[in-house]
Amino acid sequence: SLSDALRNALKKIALLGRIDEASIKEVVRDIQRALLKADVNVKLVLRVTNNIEKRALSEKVPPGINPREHVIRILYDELVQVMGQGRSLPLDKQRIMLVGIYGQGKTTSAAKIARFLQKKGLKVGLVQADTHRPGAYDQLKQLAGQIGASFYGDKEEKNSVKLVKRLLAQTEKKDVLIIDTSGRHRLEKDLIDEMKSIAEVGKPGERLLIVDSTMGQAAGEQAKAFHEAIGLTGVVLTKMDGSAKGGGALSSVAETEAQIVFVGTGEKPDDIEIFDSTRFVSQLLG
Amino acid sequence: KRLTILKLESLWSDFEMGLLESDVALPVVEELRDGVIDDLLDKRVGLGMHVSHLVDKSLKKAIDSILIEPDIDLGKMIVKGKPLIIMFVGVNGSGKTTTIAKLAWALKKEGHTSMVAASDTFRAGAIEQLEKHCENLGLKLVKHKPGGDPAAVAYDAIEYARAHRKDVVLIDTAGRMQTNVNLMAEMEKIKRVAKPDLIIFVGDALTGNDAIDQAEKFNASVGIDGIILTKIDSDAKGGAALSIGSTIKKPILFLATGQDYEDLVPFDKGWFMERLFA
Ligand SMILES: Nc1nc2c(ncn2[C@@H]2O[C@H](COP(=O)(O)OP(=O)(O)OP(=O)(O)O)[C@@H](O)[C@H]2O)c(=O)[nH]1
Ligand SMILES: Nc1nc2c(ncn2[C@@H]2O[C@H](COP(=O)(O)OP(=O)(O)OP(=O)(O)O)[C@@H](O)[C@H]2O)c(=O)[nH]1
Ligand SMILES: [Mg+2]
Ligand SMILES: [Mg+2]
Repeated sequence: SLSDALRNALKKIALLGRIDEASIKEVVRDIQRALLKADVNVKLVLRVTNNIEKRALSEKVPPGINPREHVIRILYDELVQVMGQGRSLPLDKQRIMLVGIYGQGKTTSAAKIARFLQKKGLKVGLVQADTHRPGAYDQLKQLAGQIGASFYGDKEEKNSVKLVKRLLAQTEKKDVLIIDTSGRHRLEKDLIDEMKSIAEVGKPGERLLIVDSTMGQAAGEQAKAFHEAIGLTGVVLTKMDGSAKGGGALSSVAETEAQIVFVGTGEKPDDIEIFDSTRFVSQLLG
Repeated sequence: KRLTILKLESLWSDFEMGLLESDVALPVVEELRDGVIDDLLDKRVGLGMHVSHLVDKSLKKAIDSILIEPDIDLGKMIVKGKPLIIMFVGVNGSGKTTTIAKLAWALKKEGHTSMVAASDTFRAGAIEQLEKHCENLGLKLVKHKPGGDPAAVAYDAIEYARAHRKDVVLIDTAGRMQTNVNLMAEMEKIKRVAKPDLIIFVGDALTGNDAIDQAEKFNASVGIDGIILTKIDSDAKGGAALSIGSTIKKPILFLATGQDYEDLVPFDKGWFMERLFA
């Protein structure tokens, strides 16, 4: 599905019956507008559209295909290449650590991922490692209660690294442990160090970056910093039930090579979906 | 010689890139472009005049006219004997609850008594989060059971404020997507019952183009009197300030710059312009 603007731009190529420089330049300009409005990183937009233009002019249109379809295929192909195919979490014993910027949906996603894995028959424990935010303990504890997952936390402990070490020692009978951490951003050196220490102590096999789909141009740089700190194994894109297209997700993947594992689509523990690359791209352009 | 559209457009593309990378939403960037081209097209350029300098000046003038000077002085709005009712709205996770605590602290330092209404009756831990802040700041919190009616909480808080002569009632509402019809209707109900003197939109400075849709829909729904932009400390360039401000033509009152109660500063146009062009 393409936005009306893109569909109109491509009509010209359909009418022309071939792709010439002038018509592809016009289409590229409209693709750029669509991607920028979807919050895709400016430099990434230029890179992707340069590729599209080059390929549209140099690749022969396959026989029996309308040149308009040919351009659409190249467009999808280029974006899916950047986006990746996504990946699934193993349905097995694992430790998952959730990190990300303030308010992007970590705590809520912890409950969603727990619920998802519980439905697959795994026993899940939620580990509350946010010692900074007021009410963080109560928030995750209540969510754990809602889904019947085990909860590990300590309202008194102020040192999150010590806390994680101690809590993980109490969690033997669980298949999956999900560690919810405090919000932080790339300029907070002490909090980035805290995150590194939690990862060292918790040794999570999965380190997932939670990314809000409404994020703008800052997404790429932030994701890069988190990746350089602890090495991300996946991305969870949240709040896709709103109107944002999630263009920042492209940068989060492009800058880290981490694939998208889940998409959050609401506030309740059931509001989570497996990532579908083609569907994501068509929403981006729609 | 006179400035041609070609010359202007070629110079504009550098400025455009900078604005987009600073998170100014695309429609607003295009509006600025039209304004600058209108302003400079056919203008006579003398020898030695740098055209890009003219574009820079014209752009800064356009932005300066978009950003409305904050004209709301909370302290001055407080009338003894009648509580000033301020309602905070915005999408999920933008920083409403934390901003309320900061504003209460700022008001306290100026000698005003404020209290809080826990009208987010939905989210896990929402009431506990506010309880902690109110405990830290010595503020009265009116709350009901989780799942209660947000409008009823606001009503009770206002009754309490009148009975106990509180200067300000700060109403914390749940985050909501501007596209969720039911939640937008719930927000309108809170407004109808509470009749706030001010409705403040709390927006995340990291937001991209969605800032426009958020601002439009929240403004159309309950009417926004002022904006507070949060998480400026995350190095967000803050273009969202321009996107939101130009879309609903309302002033940005404060910028939130961190986790502590002190981290709330009055919006300053000059500082913002400098940061945007940094
Ligand atoms: N509509 C919608 N809301 C979401 C989604 N994910 C999270 N939220 C909401 O976003 C807000 C912030 O979510 P949290 O889980 O508290 O975010 P966080 O990253 O843990 O925040 P910090 O711990 O403060 O950094 C809450 O109101 C959530 O209900 C989603 O997919 N859709
Ligand atoms: N760095 C930084 N973090 C902030 C700022 N304002 C709020 N936060 C953090 O952002 C997260 C979300 O803040 P909340 O106040 O819970 O946001 P909210 O809008 O009330 O969230 P919901 O009620 O779930 O919609 C918390 O971790 C806050 O500490 C700010 O100016 N800078
Ligand atoms: Mg959290
Ligand atoms: Mg809140």
